[in-house]
Amino acid sequence: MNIFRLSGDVCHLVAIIILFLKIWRSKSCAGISGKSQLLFALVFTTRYLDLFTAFISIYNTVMKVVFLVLAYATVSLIYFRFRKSYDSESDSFRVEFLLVPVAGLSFLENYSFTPLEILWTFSIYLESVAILPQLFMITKTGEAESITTHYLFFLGLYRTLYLANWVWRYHEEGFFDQIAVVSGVVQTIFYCDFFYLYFTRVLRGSGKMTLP
Amino acid sequence: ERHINPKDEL
Repeated sequence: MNIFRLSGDVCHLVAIIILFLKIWRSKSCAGISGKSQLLFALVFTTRYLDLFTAFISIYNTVMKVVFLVLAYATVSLIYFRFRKSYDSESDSFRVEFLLVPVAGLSFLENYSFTPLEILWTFSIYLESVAILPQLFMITKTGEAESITTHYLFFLGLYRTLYLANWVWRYHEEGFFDQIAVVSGVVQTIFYCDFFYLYFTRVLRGSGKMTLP
Repeated sequence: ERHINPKDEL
């Protein structure tokens, strides 16, 4: 464990909590892409199957459970409790265009052709594109509430910190996981455009982020 | 030999 990975995990947890509380307290999921949240729940489900077979540490187990619970709780808020406020019209990204290539690639490019390994690989590839429906929805509506942008900021920060974590681990331990790193770099690149808008608009105190 | 990821990351 290193400071980059720990702070990355904390940012990830903060992002998920920010989103959950935003929906829970505003009793609305307007502007939130339910599809992205479904994809994240699928990422955690397919990645954390080793929850019962491999014990890494208390921290690892606790964080996996917390992420799974919060992911499914957020999905249930969007699709059940506050479904009237769900803007399915703007959340129109075709997720099959993500799931099919990701599933295909996880069968082609993996470390070993076993169910657990393929599902883990699937979750890694899926995580790098899971935010696209949300980013697409923001471009479609042309705006995002500032709390939603803070959620995206912490998600992007978590991914950026994971890149630093891999540099550190490569330098310290010679650790290098090609699938995770390549996929993580792709994922972080998707946030660059958002980061630019976030720093130039939201942090200038304009509150809402409106796209040009 | 390829360094198998210990899958210790979240």
